[in-house]
Amino acid sequence: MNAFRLVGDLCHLAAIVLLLLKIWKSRSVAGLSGKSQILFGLVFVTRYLDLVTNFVSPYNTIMKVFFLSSSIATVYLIYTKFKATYDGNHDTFRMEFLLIPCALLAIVVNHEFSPMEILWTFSIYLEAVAILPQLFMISKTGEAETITSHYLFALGSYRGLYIMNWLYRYYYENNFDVIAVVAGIVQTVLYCDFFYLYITKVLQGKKLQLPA
Amino acid sequence: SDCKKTKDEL
Repeated sequence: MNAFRLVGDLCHLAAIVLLLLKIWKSRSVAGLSGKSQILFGLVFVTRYLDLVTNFVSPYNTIMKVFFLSSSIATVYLIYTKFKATYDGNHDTFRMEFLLIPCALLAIVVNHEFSPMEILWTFSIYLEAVAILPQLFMISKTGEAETITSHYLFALGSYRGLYIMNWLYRYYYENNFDVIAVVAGIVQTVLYCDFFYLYITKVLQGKKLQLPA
Repeated sequence: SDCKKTKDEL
């Protein structure tokens, strides 16, 4: 474990907690893409299948349990408890356009052609693009609540910090996973446009408004 | 391959 990865995991944790706080305090899921949350849930389910078979450390297990349960809880809150506030008309990104290419790519490009490895690879590819429905929804509504933009900033930062972690592990531990690194770079690049808006607007105290 | 060693990540 290194500082980049620890801070990255804490950013990821903060993002998920921020999202749950926003939903619970505002009693609303307005502005949130249920599809992105479904995709994140799928990412955790397909990646943490080894939760019970492969023990890494107490930290690793606790975080996996938290990520799994919180993502499933978020989907539940969006599609059942606060369904009335879910803005389905603006959450129209076609998930199959992400699921099918990620599944095909995971079958073709992986480290080992075994079910667990292909599912892990699928989860890595899917995580890289899972935020697209949410970013697409913001581009359609033209704005995002401030706490939602904090959520996105924390979520985007987590994988950016993981890239630093991979650089560190490459130079100091001679560990390197090209699939995770390439997907992580794609994932972080997708946030760049949002990062620009966040830093120039939200940090100036303005609401996140996309140029019409 | 050495990539296995990053499987301790979340």
